[in-house]
Formats: sequence, structure tokens, C-alpha cells
Amino acid sequence: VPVFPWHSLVPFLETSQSN
Amino acid sequence: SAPSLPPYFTKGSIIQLADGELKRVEDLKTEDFIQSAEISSELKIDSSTVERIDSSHTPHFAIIQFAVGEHRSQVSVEVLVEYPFFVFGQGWSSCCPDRTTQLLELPCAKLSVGDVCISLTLKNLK
Repeated sequence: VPVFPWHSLVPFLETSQSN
Repeated sequence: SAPSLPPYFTKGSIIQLADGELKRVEDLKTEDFIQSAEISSELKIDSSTVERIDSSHTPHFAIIQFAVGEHRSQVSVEVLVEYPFFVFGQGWSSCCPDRTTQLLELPCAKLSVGDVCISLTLKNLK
């Protein structure tokens, strides 16, 4: 059964991705 | 191929918290993320407030504008309407909760303007 780390579930929304 | 959601959002997926505890994705609580970030040496929790939700020209996608972190940086992301975000004190929420539950069997609320979502940033980000 795969186990996924907690931090894969929530996004990085830092300004580096700002539009 | 059609865009799809990552497998870890599917009900029953096993998630490991920073302290090693294992939980099912549908059982996660706000505290789990906060405590995991406190334990993590690299990651910090950011609050990202939903400011706008617009439909996208791409079918089945939406454009969500967030105000991210202390500086409320404006960030827009284009996501599948069923993509779940974790809202503080509320749990998984998406633009189209029925679709999220239909596809992932994950209980899901409606994401709305004003919801504060959990996002991550690097602790040593200057």
C-alpha cells in the first residue's frame, strides 16, 4: 500500500508562481 | 491523456505525518498539518485566502486567486474544478465538491471566497 507524505497534499503557492 | 488528480487524494490513501503517524486522507485534521509543519525543519504553513474563483477557458478547470502569506501576495492558479484544497477548520474543499466526491470518494465541502486554505512555504525563505 503506497504511503504519501503529508506535504504532498497541500500546495506551495509562493510568489514565484504569482501571475 | 485527460488531466487527473494525484492518487493521494483518493479516499483511503495512507498519509504519513511528520511524526511518522499514519492517517487516511479523509481523516486528516487542521492540527495534523500544523503539527507536522512544526516538526519539519524545512516547511512552514502559510495561510492562503481565496479572493476570487473564476471559470477557465479550459473545460473542467477553474482559476482561483489567492492572497498568500503575511504579505498577501496575489497568486492565481488554474486547477481542475474537483481539485481539493484543505481549508483551515473545515477540511477538504473544492470548486465542485460533488465531482470531487464522485471521483475520489473524498468527503468535500464547497470552496468559497474568503476560505483560508493551508499552503506551504520554505522556512528559510528570505
